[in-house]
Amino acid sequence: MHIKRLEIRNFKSFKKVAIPFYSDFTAISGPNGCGKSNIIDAIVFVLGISRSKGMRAEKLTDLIFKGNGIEESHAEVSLVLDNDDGTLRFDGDEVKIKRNIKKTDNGYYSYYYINGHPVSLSDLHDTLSVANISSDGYSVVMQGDVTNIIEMSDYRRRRIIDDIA
Amino acid sequence: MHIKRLEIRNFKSFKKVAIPFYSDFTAISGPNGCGKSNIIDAIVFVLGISRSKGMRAEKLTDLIFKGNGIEESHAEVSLVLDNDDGTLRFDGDEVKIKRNIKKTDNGYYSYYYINGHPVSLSDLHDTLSVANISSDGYSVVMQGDVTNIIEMSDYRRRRIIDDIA
Amino acid sequence: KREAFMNTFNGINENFKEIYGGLSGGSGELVLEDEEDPFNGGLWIRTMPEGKNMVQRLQAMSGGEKSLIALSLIFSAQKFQPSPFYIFDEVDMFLDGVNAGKVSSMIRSFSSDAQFIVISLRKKMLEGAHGVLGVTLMDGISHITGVRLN
Amino acid sequence: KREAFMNTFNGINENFKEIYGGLSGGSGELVLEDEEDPFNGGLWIRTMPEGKNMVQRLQAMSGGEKSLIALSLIFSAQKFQPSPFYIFDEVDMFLDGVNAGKVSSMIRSFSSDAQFIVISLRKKMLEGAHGVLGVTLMDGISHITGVRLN
Ligand SMILES: Nc1ncnc2c1ncn2[C@@H]1O[C@H](COP(=O)(O)OP(=O)(O)OP(=O)(O)O)[C@@H](O)[C@H]1O
Ligand SMILES: Nc1ncnc2c1ncn2[C@@H]1O[C@H](COP(=O)(O)OP(=O)(O)OP(=O)(O)O)[C@@H](O)[C@H]1O
Ligand SMILES: [Mg+2]
Ligand SMILES: [Mg+2]
Repeated sequence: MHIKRLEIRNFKSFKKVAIPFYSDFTAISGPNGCGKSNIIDAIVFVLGISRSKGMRAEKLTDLIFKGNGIEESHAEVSLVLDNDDGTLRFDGDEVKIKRNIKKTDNGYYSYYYINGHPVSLSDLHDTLSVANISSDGYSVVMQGDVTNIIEMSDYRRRRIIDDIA
Repeated sequence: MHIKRLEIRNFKSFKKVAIPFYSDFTAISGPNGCGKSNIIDAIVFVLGISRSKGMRAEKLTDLIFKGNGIEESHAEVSLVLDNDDGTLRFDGDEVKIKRNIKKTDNGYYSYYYINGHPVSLSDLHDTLSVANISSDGYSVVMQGDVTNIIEMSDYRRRRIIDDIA
Repeated sequence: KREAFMNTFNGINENFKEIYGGLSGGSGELVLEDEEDPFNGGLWIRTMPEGKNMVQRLQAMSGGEKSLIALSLIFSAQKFQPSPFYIFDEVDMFLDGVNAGKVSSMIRSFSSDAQFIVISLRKKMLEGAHGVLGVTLMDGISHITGVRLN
Repeated sequence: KREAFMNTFNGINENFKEIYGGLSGGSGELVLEDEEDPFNGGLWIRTMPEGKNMVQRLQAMSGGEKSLIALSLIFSAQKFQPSPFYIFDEVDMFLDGVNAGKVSSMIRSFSSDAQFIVISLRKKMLEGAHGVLGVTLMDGISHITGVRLN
């Protein structure tokens, strides 16, 4: 089970793009500020992974593309998972997870979908944990965080083993 | 006024070394773990600059060289400043600042010296501030800290301007 | 409950000794502060980096040494209980060229069991990947370019 | 007291606009939250990085962009009220090759007014120095080697 591709519409610095990933070792590179970490933010966003650092946004609507004098009102990220080994309890080789943000007159809303059907965040996390995808994301190391596991207290570090056990 | 050289004895990974610096732009490089940041720690140590991150030591005696089954009992760092422009209120072209740590039966002691004469930390800081060397070290950026000024609160950032004014 | 924890701890520790040893050229292990009651204490990491001959305090490690320890722990946990994918954003920021190359090779060998997506600016890291996605910015909009297969 | 602050603030801000503009290719400025009573508010930094055409929130900046802003602020303060020396430990950790080169050139030009001691693993940074000290570890002891003059 792996990430097949990421489809992004109006999320941070991406207007409309489909990003394919290799099943083994994909590297991403480019100049400062070109959007590399924003790709990670999109994955964290669509899977509802909570990181204390977040996605460098104060409120969800900050994640909607704005530039060239335009301020979009609707952002969407879809993650297509390759399910050919049947890890996730769904028919078919692909499972598509989607999340959007839509501005409204008095705020905004944000919904999650699996294969087009609306789901709650906890449903999504239950589904993902079957495939060993944890929602507290020890498998996601954000920029600047690599040595956190060393700087944290001995107690918190032992809790990592607790979570795995 | 600039740093001419650094003389280190039994401090962190240095047994006995004299390090010369250029008056303009000196770069320091080498493999991971070879001792580059330890050189910075030595300068921070001898000038009594307080950084929240410290010198990666829990107590002062951790700074004394230990290796090869040896645990030294006495560490010393001397910083030689070039005073040819007379910025510091001393005669002579060189001003030598020294600091040591000495283990004792029931703990340790650590003293500061300017040109061989013992001084208190506050005396040292008064002397240095004449030359515009601040003891809270905005001019020293430790490893991993470069973006701190961005991550800190707006209030704390304004306080930096206060300190300069 | 303690049994489940000790199983996990020992499994990950065995991996850590092997992986950290290979990556750093030194030796290291995980240590429980309280072996009798693990939940009463924390988790220590004891390391003797390459070229050093006394165990050094974790706090005194250099930026690069801490990075290798952290990555070894992630790989050790992954080997014990793999996640389907791992996402690393510039985990090589402190690594010198040699260590960036070692980490790149290690990711490549583990990538047969899990998917790795790695952001990096370092040539040594990019060289080990099966493919590199280039990202560029034009008129304030990000585009994906050149998907190169190694 | 307010007058001394405003003098300092304006002096550093003028430097910042020039230095950040040169370093990033974009534009930026320092802004007081409370212009009437500066001590009542904080200090904001407003930037429009190169290639972007709307002011972006500071928090949303990339690692490299934040590094350039931080270094510009240090250089701006230095130009206003120089310290005799500046010591940088791997301030280029997030910078791509192009930006590391730009920062290296900027340090070199400022080094006629202040002494800079810079730790770096990046070739582009080392190339701008007047000399490079090599540090190596042998048997757990650090040695200084090859002092090369550019
Ligand atoms: N909602 C948004 N609309 C448009 N642009 C945005 C939005 N949010 C963030 N950005 C832009 O994205 C850029 C940051 O992108 P990102 O963090 O992905 O860069 P990066 O490639 O990781 O760079 P680095 O190598 O420096 O870490 C910032 O310049 C910011 O202005
Ligand atoms: N008191 C001590 N005695 C002997 N060695 C010590 C002592 N304190 C720290 N060290 C060693 O110094 C090393 C760290 O050195 P330092 O942080 O200067 O490396 P560095 O060159 O900055 O590396 P990096 O490029 O990874 O940042 C550690 O391996 C540590 O074991
Ligand atoms: Mg980034
Ligand atoms: Mg270092």
